[in-house]
Amino acid sequence: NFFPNISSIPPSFLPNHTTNPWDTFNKLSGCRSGQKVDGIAKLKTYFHYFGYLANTTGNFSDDFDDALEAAVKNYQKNFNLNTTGELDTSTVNQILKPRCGVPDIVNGTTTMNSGKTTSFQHSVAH
Amino acid sequence: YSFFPGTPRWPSRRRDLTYAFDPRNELSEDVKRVFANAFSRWSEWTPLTFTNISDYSSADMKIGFYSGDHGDDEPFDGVLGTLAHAFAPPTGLLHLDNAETWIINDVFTSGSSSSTAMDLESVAVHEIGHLLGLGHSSVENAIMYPTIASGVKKVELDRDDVEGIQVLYGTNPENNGTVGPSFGEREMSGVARGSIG
Repeated sequence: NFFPNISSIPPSFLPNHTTNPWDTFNKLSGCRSGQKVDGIAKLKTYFHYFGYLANTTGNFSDDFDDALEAAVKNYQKNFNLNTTGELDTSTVNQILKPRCGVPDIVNGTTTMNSGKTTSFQHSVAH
Repeated sequence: YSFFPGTPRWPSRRRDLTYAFDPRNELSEDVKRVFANAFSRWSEWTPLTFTNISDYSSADMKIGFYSGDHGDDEPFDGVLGTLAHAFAPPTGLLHLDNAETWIINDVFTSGSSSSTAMDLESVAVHEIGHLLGLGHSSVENAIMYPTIASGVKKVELDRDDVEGIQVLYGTNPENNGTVGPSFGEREMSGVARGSIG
């Protein structure tokens, strides 16, 4: 489906006729740790695919558990979002964006923001 | 910028790399020209050169458009979602989702999100970064930032991209501006800017 410009795209290719495979994540907006919501398992698959979540069991539950919260926090760090650990609107909007299929975290390591040591971790507390 | 684990890169004896398109795609010259432009974004700042050859099997980098499960355990998911993926050196595979609506000529204006159309050169420049050994970056304006909105054209390397690729391959001896694009220069070019790392 190659087109020289947007105006040359036939109506059958416009948004009303297409769906983003991640659109269902919209309904998870506002979810936080401790909740159980339909669709969380699919979100965990998303985070697993991009390297944020390990899968030790072979499948995922719909529980918003500690591992998912940590994954969300790392994702938020990598994309310069507020590190809340919750699926706030800005985080869900970022997740919905089309993206490269290469994982952000490979074999558990990354030098994106979540893999960097922040300066305050080197400071000495009073 | 980031690198893949182990920092894989093309060996120092191989600076003149070749690429070819999967002949089954029967791509037009217009589409091939988009990739030539995308490769030139990287050769501008490095000693690497890229030549399109017709022999797909012998090319260093192989480019193809595929749908769904296409044999590398990384199936595409239809319109939007994941757009493309590429493998670190020396694998040299660049795959794009055939289901996307690809724009090959038009200059988008930022925010024209009324379409699901994706700019092909923008995605190609990003994936070539992977072919050369770069991972993803948290710098929003970097080419190697993982996401791109529909209807957005983003093809110029950010300073973060240039610094990363020059760690792997050094500078282009024919390019005097070897330190990479500066914040000020990019602002003058009219590219929309956000934060810079």
